[in-house]
Amino acid sequence: IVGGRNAVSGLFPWQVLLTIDDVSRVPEDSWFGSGALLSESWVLTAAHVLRSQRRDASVVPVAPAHIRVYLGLHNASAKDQAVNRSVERIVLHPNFNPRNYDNDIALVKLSHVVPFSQLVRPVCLPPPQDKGHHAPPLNTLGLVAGWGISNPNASDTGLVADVLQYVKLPVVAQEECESSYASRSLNYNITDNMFCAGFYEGGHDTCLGDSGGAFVMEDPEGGRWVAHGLVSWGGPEECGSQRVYGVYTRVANYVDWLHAHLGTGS
Amino acid sequence: LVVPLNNMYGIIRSPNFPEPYPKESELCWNISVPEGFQIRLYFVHFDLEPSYLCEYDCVKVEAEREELAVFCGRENTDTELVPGERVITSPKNSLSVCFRSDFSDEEHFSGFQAHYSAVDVDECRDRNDEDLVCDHFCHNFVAGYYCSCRYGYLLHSDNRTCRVQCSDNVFTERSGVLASSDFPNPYPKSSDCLYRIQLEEGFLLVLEFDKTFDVEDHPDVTCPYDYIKIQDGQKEFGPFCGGQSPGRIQTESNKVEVYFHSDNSGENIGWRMTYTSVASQQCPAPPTPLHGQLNPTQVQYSFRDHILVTCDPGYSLFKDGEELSHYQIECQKDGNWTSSLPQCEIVDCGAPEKVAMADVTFESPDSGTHYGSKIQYSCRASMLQIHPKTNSTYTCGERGDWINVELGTKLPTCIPACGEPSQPFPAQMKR
Repeated sequence: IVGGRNAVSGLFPWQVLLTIDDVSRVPEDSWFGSGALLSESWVLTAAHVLRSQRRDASVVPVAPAHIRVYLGLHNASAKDQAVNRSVERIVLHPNFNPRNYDNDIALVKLSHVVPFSQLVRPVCLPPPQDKGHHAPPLNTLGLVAGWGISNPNASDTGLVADVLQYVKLPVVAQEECESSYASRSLNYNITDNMFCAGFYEGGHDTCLGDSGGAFVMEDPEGGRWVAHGLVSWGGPEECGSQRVYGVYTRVANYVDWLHAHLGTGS
Repeated sequence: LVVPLNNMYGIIRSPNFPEPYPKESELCWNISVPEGFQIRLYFVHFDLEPSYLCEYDCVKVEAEREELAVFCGRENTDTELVPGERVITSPKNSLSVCFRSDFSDEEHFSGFQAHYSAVDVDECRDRNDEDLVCDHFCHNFVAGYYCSCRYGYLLHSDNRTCRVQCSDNVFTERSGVLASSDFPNPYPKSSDCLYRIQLEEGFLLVLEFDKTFDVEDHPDVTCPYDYIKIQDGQKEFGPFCGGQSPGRIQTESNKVEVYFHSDNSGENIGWRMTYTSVASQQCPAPPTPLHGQLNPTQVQYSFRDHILVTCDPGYSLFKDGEELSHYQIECQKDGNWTSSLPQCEIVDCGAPEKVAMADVTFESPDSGTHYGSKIQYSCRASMLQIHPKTNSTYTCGERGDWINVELGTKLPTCIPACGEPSQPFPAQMKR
């Protein structure tokens, strides 16, 4: 998280840390990401966090045995104080496209249910997306938390934030998001399954290691926090650069798919 | 001298023809041909002594003892006729030709020569006698003819009139219409029709004839030709005929026989009647049940009338302790209903089903579960929320189910509350 703040314990009780140790590659090449707890058994995250890094198997998920889930974690260097779970099953979205990160969403089923507590609680899902009505609403602020990079100048790409960081980011108009990426030399494709969040002037952003974390907004009616987005990708520039918006998976487009897997109905 | 002639054709000549005929001669030819034929006769030569009114010599043609013609002389005068080119046709199948000469002739007369032949009679064309004319169709053939009838009719044994088969009519509906065959066209001849109206006991039949009524009659004798009679078991009505409708007939029976006879002549329109039935007994109108309705509602009910008993919404029918979806009673012939009325009792939804981790709150202080009562589910722990998010009030419905406006009869569940941090977000800091 670039330009964020330290979170206090219990502020993001749905935040989980996912560590992946893909033994098919060199052992040092493990990585991590975030997720959001949806229920006692299911964690929502970005598909690219869970996909195998092997070139010949771009949409094959990593083996569940190589994933560890930490819940109720505040200080990442004190994982032993968190609840941890192994993974029973991974569900990547069937249309996940690793080239442009379209449909970058996935589910992780915990091998054992996790009891809820002051530090472990689920986040809400938004209502299904209506045609002509974009969620989340433009220019409103959302929160994203993570243990990712906080200083993009640093050469270290490991866990640079011990304490969970969070940042407030406004939702950017889709046209502005598309035009900001259209001016680049590389070809980017902002689809309707994505939205942008960030500031034109930069300074606040998500970054490497925050992937899969929930972009949450408070429901004005119920006062509950709803996961509208998932940290997905950004441009090659430094995180927090000017006119470099972070791109998030638009969760509302997948509510029916999620409920179908969670078995919760509508 | 009488000469019988039975051939189908032949020649008749005066004696000695073509020489002068003898004096004081008298000769007859009796020509007869088979029935169905007539005889045509014409003269090719005629030369007889003329005399006033043919009192001397003559040729006389007779048939059926009637004189058809008397000829004499050589040409027609005021008082005498010669046959000339005239053709004589016999009315039936026999003809007699008689020649007579007296004692003297002033001159010599050569006599006559005539030809005869049998010709077929076209009975279909020539018959004028109503008693012999075909009723529907006539077909002529050599030496005879026959009659036939339109489809649906049968040729009567008189081989002339067409009758109908009309005795299998049984009416069992509570009302109906009877009419003579082909009404309002003339009814068939030579027919005997029996119409039976048979209702179940408890009904009395009422007959009402149309004003149009035309059955062949006689000015002096009561219905000698065609007539209609009605028998209701004990009493007989009729016979009716003529042009005056019998009007309304109130019978005392649930069974009536209507008999209609037509003879072999006449062209009359016939009759039509409407029959209805009235119940012999009435059933008293039952009181409307509390919280229920009767359908139909009438001031009086008669035999076979039905009443459907239904309850107001939120009430169920109960009869002898058994819940029924509907109930019907029927008026019997003795004036009693088939059973007493059931009762409408308020629907009870019973104790609401339990939902795990949820409490039920009754809206009414007596924890009522009857129609219209309301309950509410609420999750016990603060970290649980009702799912789906809805007003969790359920109302006891008409059919005995607890119903939620959004979920229907489906029950909610308590699931962990989502999106609730355990720490409040920090307040904005002044810079």
